[in-house]
Amino acid sequence: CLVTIPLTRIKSMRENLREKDKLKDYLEKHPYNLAYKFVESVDPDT
Amino acid sequence: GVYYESMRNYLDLAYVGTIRIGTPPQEFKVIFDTGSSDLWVPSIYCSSPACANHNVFNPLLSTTFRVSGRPIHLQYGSGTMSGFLAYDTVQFEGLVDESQAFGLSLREPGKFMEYAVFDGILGLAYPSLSLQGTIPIFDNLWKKGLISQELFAFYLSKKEEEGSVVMFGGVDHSYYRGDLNWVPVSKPFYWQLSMDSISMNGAVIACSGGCEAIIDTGTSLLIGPSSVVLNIQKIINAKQSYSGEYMIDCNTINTLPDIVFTINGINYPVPASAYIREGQEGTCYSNFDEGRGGLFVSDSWILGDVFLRLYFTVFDRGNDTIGLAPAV
Repeated sequence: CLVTIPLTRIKSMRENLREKDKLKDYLEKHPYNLAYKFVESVDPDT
Repeated sequence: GVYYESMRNYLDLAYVGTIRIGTPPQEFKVIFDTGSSDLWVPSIYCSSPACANHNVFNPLLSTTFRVSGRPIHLQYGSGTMSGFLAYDTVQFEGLVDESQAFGLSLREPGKFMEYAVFDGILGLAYPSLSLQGTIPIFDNLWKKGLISQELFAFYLSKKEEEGSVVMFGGVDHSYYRGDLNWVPVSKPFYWQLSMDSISMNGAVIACSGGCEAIIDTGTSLLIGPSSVVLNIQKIINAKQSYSGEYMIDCNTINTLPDIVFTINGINYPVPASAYIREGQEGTCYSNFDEGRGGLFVSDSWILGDVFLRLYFTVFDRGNDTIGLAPAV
């Protein structure tokens, strides 16, 4: 059977941040990257 | 040990669907994301300010909840999410997937998540990308015989807020024109394919000699290697603004030519009305952006919603192929 799920287009975080004049801050702190890497380590908090 | 999964920024995620987790079901708005493979939502134990704005899962209210006890730590471009692995029934549109593994966050990634209009992420990439030892949702739907074909497809509407859909187990032909062109997945990790070139007015402007591209519903823009994207920004006369984005004269939407992505010998033109986006107050921005680090060391591209709004896309796990056709 074909199952169709409706998707709603939302305002992106980018637009939200820009409207609140926080986009520059974000982009400086978090340049775009998409890199998956599994690094086995122990998170001290955990 | 704890596995770090470095996921990308959530800056541009823009299409959400509703799922329910638990018995009785608790409702969440999630991104159906072909650029990752795990399902996670915030938990009631989450201490981050971002969780105050989102629906949170309360395990104590679900009679079908099972905790695995295994901590997970998902690292993002925009911060880190710490949490733990759990199992429960996940439902959407009549599909009921029992004992589905999912992440419950104790801490949300970065304070910027406060600006995210979604609660969590439902990953639809390959199982090789998922947290070790877990089975992604789509694989469970198929293994449990809940869908009749091992594929899913996206239609992203160009204008309206509503009208976009993701369909599982089959393809509704009313969402595209002509025939689907099938492209082999070049590496079953992301939904990755080999692209021939990117050109404008017949001249190759990027990806000369071929490159790799990922079709990613969890990205809005067209993301490529810095140097190449900078060249494209120059060609379309986009100028970097103080916020780091590239702004462009809105009038050029009517004059700039298509930028053509050639994949498997077929041309997929992207008109200026798609690679330029109109913001507020009559400002326009380029929909090309630079990727940095990791994947972008090589000549790889991410084709996000800008591309998916133009081309109906079928993600066929049964044949490891991607089907593309002009969207209606």
